[in-house]
Amino acid sequence: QPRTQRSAGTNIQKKGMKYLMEFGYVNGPSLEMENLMSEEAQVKAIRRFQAFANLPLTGRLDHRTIEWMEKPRCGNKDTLPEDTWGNERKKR
Amino acid sequence: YVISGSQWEKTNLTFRFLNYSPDVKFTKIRTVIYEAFRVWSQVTHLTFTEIMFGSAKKDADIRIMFAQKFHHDGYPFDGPGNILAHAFFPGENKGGDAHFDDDENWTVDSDEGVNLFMVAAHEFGHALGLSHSKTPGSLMYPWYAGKQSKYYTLPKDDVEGIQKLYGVKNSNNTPVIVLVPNHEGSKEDKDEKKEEEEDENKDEGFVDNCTHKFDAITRIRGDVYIFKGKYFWRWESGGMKDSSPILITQFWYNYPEDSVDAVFERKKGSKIMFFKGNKYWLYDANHMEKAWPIEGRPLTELGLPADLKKIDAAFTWSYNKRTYLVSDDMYWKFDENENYVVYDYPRDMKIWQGVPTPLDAAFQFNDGKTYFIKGKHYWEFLDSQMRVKTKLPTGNISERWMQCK
Repeated sequence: QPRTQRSAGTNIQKKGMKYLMEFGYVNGPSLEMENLMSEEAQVKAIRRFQAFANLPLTGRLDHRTIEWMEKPRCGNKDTLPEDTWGNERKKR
Repeated sequence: YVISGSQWEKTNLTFRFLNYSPDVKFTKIRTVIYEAFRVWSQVTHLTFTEIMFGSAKKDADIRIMFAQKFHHDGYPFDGPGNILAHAFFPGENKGGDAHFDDDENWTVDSDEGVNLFMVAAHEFGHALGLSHSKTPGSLMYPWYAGKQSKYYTLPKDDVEGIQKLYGVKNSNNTPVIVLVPNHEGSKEDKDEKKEEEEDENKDEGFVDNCTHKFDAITRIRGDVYIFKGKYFWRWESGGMKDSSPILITQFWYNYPEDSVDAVFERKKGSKIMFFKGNKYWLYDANHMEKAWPIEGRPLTELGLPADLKKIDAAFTWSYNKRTYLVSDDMYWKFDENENYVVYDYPRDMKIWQGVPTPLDAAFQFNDGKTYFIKGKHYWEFLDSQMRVKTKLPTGNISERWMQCK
């Protein structure tokens, strides 16, 4: 990809991850861990958001997901039902 | 519906306006807010009573405020669009408070802008103990749904949620306006103030290293420096060699203040950064950085807000080698290379689970562990678990570092 497209993509990814952390979609202890998120964890977080917003579960920051993230909303976190976290919590 | 886990133990709640938005006439804002409360009181036993005059302390269960960007709660607003408002679940201090982003164009009866009634009714749902629902069309759905009919009735999902918390009510309730006298100067307030004054007086001419709390503790080139008033003590690896205090100005030449709020050693160039009030100073070893103004530079130069009174603690977290600045219940990540705070801060200190606020100091000791200091005590922090080791203090500062018993 041309360099500008690549950096635009990175920015979207970064912004998207920040949104998911801010609104409670990341199964981590803290926002301070943002740099340490694996790709798998990112896909899971995106899918959780897509499930909450009733979007197709692509696991990618596709245009519908981004569009939804840009909608005006309340600043409080979204509390996800326990089963949304799949086996992750049981394992721990 | 989703219940947050906290609820009010009473049904007669109070609310207060801390300010109004300039977008809408304040009488209209009041009417809309009453209507937003009525949405919830119509289906439960809840009543909402307005407190007209208040003090600086928490004087109403739900305090309503319009604010822009950084507004002293660790959750800054983001300018026009996206985040419109937020509210805290029931509880002490900020619990129950509802904040509205004043960068939005608030409207009451127009199709343009953001409808205050809908947002307020949603936020009061949080203030009463409801979390976001994933049911589209419910009031507690996180996304803004626009202006609704004048005769709005609470959707079934929300009715069930709130009735689960506060029971069912058949007849209508409306908020009652009651004038409550200002309780500023209550006995409790006075006692607290007196205690603070006594503590301050006791610190005058202080030289005792065993009985007091401290202003700042940091590690510089392997040694621990403990600051109190115009003095500091130096704890060298292996213990404190000399328990007598040293004047700050005797060591850091030309330091103009009579105490410090926070100190830390920067990774790059090992320069030492001092904070006092809304100013900061940079030292290279014992000397103030060349051409540094003696009165200090403003904290705003570091990207901190203009109304920030002081920094309580500054420390480099060993876990990620990043530097953090703490003030009251908020903190910022500080980029030493840019000499500026990272863009999406401040954040709430709650992330550092169990750390007491406001802090006096925080630092990393020779054992690699992070310690948070408040009063005469310290708390050991478990970095990988992002929480304090124990809720109660791990120990006493004087006993650990000042050879006191």
